[in-house]
Amino acid sequence: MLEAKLEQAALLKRIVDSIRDIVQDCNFECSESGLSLQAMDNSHIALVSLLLGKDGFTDYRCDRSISLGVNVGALTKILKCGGNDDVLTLRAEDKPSVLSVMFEDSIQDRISEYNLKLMDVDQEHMGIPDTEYSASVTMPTAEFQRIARDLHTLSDSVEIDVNKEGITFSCDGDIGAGSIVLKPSSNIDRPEQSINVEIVEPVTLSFNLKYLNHFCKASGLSNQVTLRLSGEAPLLVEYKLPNGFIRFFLAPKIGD
Amino acid sequence: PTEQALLQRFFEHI
Repeated sequence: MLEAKLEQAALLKRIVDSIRDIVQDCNFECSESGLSLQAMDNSHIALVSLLLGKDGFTDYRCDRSISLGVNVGALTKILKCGGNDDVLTLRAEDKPSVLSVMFEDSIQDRISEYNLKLMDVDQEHMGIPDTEYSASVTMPTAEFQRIARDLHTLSDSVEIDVNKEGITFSCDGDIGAGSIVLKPSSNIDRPEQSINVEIVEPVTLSFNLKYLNHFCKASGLSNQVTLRLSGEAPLLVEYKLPNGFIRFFLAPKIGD
Repeated sequence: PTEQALLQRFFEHI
């Protein structure tokens, strides 16, 4: 059986919030080592990969691997019933039909428990190859979120260009064009504000801004986000989690 | 469709 306790429900709430625009139904895979998820969006242009290692939980026990088929919208509704600061416990039997979600508010001595009906989710599990990326850029999540939001007011797509000078986001839409240039910088007092650019060779690719804005829903999970680009691979947008990560992959726009 | 193919090709290529 699975029994997994998080000190703060906010972590799972934020994780589920950050994937619910992309994924409708998915399997949460629970194993001895932790909880993971891999799912594609309906249009098969983006893929989400989540890992929450067992050390990220206050208590974690999973005797044998369990697959929890979940409707993400339904899970969102149940998670909204708990407070951000509540202790959250997930429980499931070995062949579960429901996932039990318990919230404990220690200040008010309030315990609430909900059962989420599980479903069979037919999903192919794909391996993600180790990839040598041409460029990696780490920047503040708030900055990336602002860029994706601002450029989306002008256009549906963004061109990302990385070279040794820095990273440029630019777009050209019906009402006009825009661009933002970020140069590498290090901030010793506030390292989370630093911008780090690692480059093997310059790369320029275009992406759909709708998806980048969906990915930015994960901004509350980490101060920094890493973008990895290569001509031969989808864009990787990575947010580090306590003992894990949430990674979004997005195919570049082809043509136009 | 071409973007879908690219994503699927990338993940199946292992």
